[in-house]
Amino acid sequence: PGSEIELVFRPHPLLVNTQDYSQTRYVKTTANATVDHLSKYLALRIALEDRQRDSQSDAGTEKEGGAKGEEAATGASLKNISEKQYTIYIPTSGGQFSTLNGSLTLELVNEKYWKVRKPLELYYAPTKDQ
Amino acid sequence: PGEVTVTDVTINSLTVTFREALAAKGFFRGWGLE
Repeated sequence: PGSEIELVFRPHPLLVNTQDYSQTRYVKTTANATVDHLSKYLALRIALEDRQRDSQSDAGTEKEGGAKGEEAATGASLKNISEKQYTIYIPTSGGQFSTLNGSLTLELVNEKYWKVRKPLELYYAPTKDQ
Repeated sequence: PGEVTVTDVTINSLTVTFREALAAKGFFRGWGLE
């Protein structure tokens, strides 16, 4: 658990509309984090960033009492964040992508699938049945 | 690397910390991405 994993995290080039998600994320975490942790992290970050964008676009037009409503809605939406919202993929040698099982630790993914001494490259897409 | 965000995520009682930067340079240890 003491060692650290560095990873470059991008939207899946074939499954994701890059206008919706274009950001490359540079992430560090501990080696004991699982793929499910990463997926839940992503869902949380995207929800928070959406909320920030919405509040910025509403600035100046919000009426008295609006902030409380937004806060309540945000609290509720963050409670619903789940590791099932996004599926994580790793590129394979043939230019294909393999789905990663949520229970795998990132240390195991690094050793079993990645094997090279550079930051782990992972891709994400909304889970199909969402 | 610009702003670094720190986020804790818990699943089944195991909490791990994620740190995210706006760029790899100065954040990752190397391997051609500095």
